[in-house]
Amino acid sequence: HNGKIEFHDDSDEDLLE
Amino acid sequence: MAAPPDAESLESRINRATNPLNRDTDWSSIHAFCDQLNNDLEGPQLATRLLAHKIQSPQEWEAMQALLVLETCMKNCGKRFHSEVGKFRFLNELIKVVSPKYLGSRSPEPVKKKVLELIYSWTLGLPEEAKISDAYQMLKKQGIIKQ
Repeated sequence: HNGKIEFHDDSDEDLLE
Repeated sequence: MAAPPDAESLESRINRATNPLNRDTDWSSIHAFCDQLNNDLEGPQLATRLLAHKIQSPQEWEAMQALLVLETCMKNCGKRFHSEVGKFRFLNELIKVVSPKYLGSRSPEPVKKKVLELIYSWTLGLPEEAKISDAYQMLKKQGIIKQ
């Protein structure tokens, strides 16, 4: 547990290239 | 207990709003769809899935009406819908319509033009939705959006 607060945006996909 | 008559589903409203048999734009169904997605708990998520499917229809009129619903709801709905449209999960469906690697070669020209106009308008109207700008920049880089 690195103690860093991670902001977890709700799930999404990657941008299509 | 049957659902109250006005609790028509989002799906039936979008079907009515984009019915190829409509002779002209069915604004009451369009606004009913926008109002309903705003009120339903999962409304924005379901609405974007329904819209993506309609926008990818090979029937130009149906796709154009779905784009008009999308444009109207983006103007009338709140943050919940904006952030759902501003996810790559939905933006990718629009990219498939305009990208020759996916559906671009068979999408009707007016549909592709309208998709690009909407994405551009959102980069101006919704600068806080960073993923919309990312998608726009990617389309420009690929030459799908001309300078």
